[in-house]
Amino acid sequence: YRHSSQYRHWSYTVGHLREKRIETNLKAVKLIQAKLQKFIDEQGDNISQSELQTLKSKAVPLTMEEELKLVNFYTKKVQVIGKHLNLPTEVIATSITFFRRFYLEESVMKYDPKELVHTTIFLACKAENYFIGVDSFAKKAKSTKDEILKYEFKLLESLKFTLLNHHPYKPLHGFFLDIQQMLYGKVDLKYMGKMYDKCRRKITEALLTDAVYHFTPPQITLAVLIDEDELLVTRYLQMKFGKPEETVEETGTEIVTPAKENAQKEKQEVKQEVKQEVKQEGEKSEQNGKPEDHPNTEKEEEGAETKQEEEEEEAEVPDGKDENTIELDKLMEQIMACKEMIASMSVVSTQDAKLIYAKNYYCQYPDIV
Amino acid sequence: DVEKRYSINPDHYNDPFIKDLESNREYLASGFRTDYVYDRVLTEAFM
Amino acid sequence: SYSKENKVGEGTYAVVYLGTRQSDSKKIAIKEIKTSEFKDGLDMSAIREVKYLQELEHPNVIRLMDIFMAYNNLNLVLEFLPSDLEVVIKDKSVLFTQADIKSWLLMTLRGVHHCHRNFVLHRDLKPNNLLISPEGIIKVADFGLARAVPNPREILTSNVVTRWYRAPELLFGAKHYTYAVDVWSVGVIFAEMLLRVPYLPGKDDVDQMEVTFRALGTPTEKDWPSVSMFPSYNKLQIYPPPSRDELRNRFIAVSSSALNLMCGMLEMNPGNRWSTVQCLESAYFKELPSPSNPADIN
Repeated sequence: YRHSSQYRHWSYTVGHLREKRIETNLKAVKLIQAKLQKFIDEQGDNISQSELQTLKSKAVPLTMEEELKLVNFYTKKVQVIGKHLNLPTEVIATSITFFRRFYLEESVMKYDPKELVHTTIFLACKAENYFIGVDSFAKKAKSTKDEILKYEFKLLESLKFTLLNHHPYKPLHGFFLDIQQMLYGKVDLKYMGKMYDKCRRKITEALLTDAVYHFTPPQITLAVLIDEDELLVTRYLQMKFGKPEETVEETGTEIVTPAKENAQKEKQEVKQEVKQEVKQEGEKSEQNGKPEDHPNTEKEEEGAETKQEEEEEEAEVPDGKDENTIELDKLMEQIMACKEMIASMSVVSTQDAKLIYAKNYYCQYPDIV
Repeated sequence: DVEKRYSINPDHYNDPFIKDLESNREYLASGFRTDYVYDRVLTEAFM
Repeated sequence: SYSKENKVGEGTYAVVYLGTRQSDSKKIAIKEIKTSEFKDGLDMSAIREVKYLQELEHPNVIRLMDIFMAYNNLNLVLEFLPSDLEVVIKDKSVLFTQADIKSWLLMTLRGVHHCHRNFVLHRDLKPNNLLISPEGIIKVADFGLARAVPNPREILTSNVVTRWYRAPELLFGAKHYTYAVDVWSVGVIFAEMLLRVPYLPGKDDVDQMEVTFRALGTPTEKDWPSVSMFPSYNKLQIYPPPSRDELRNRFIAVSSSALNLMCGMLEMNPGNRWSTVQCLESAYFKELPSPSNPADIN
């Protein structure tokens, strides 16, 4: 994931993301102010004081917060249009992702979000191998070929030419399987199936928030899962990433699933084998003459010991899990923070959006004001 | 990480989405394998 | 930042120039995507090339160094790779050894393995898409037909891979194929390196089946369960698979491990065909001769 363009180009800290938006907004404000000033200068005496006042009160560049509201409002439209066009979930997810990333790099005061909605969905279809010819797409979307293609290049450039997205849906499928494995015989499969469908919908909602810039796809998946069933997912994570003693303490009775039992049996066998081997080694060296016949006997013996220790250590790794390099409490912290961020997503009312859109419109067309 | 943080255990998966494809002749003939699907989604979950 | 010197190639959707990076005078190749030709905006091949090369970084995969827009054209800046395997195979004046072949196959398999472990199917592996750097390193190139491994119920087009390197499941029109199609292509390339002539050169898609099955045997339900459900299966001429001796006669002076590897890659049933990991871990790469050092290959 760290090698992916999504991580390299599109992950930010909260502060960094805010700076980015402020910077994009500032660039556009300067452009708008220059444009307005130029307009006023060009009018010379043709513009009356009251007109000037009106202009200054209506044609006011948007703040970063207003921009973000407008972007969120139109991102929702991207999702709705994608559904209306019956596009696969992942294509809609990519459309949403492209649209939001575009407006990290560009301002709505420079590129009208209305004009990017269809272009974004069209490019997402191509990028996800769900190709629809531009003519039939224009017909379905009630748009025109020129409008759709007008900003395609610009969109690709602002996306820094990164088109491959890792969405949280595949991790959901992965955890769906792994939960069954770790809690084998302990989970109601019908319940899991319902949970799966609900979580898929919640993931799409999560893509409308800034969580996508601050957390990895699997973390978003786990946040959505834990929101759905905290007990089940916490137990799963404890088993998966917790330290063995923790698992027992936390849940009182350690969940011994068949997978675990088998693994425990294997662990015993491994230990036996290792002990057996070391014993045989010892017998062999006795049988075949004095230790000095075997140079580095010390080392070999040692080797055997360290090997045995290693083996034992390996055998110690809790069963059903591989080498665990994840600290459970750190992961839980991340997941809970992600869950909060997704939950704090605010919906923008049409009314609000209209006001902001009008403000932006006046900035674009001062003569109309 | 060389260690994958998961092991694939198809007998433990009740995955209606995939299971019936295993006996679908068109999928079988194409070379479709469920372990490829499991590997893909588990990798995406644990990367 | 870059200069375009001379045009070195032209394809359906791009023109390739030789160039120089101004900052360090490093030679580069610039693939200028023709934008006017494609009525649906950006060409799908360009989208694929950009999408996958941005994610893949490996010594045996061509490196995408930069992308820029100029005069409304999309330009991909790629590392400069002056030759390719097709040139080498065809040029009879170039003598190469078993060790050279082993080295080229090893590098090819490493590049393809990197694509597969990133869940990318290349779908157009052939000698002239295996480019060779000035240091003799083989690099997988041309991702214009690549795609991510599909979701289980997605339907894929079987009209991919240049005909001579097309796997039997694709010849039958399969829609749910896997990494195995790339491994088949590498197997045919391996045979071609040994023979120095194309191994399965069909004149057209129907002839391609004929040539393939005459050389390797017609698959049966026994070795490829469900193969008979493909519509075109019933019209097939039935040929017996070649005996081990027959294969040994075809590929004289190759070791038994080499033959095993080739048979693993050219296994008819895609479900049993070797994966890139099995190929890379095969005995062939562990036995002598060791793969040549790429820089020493003529």
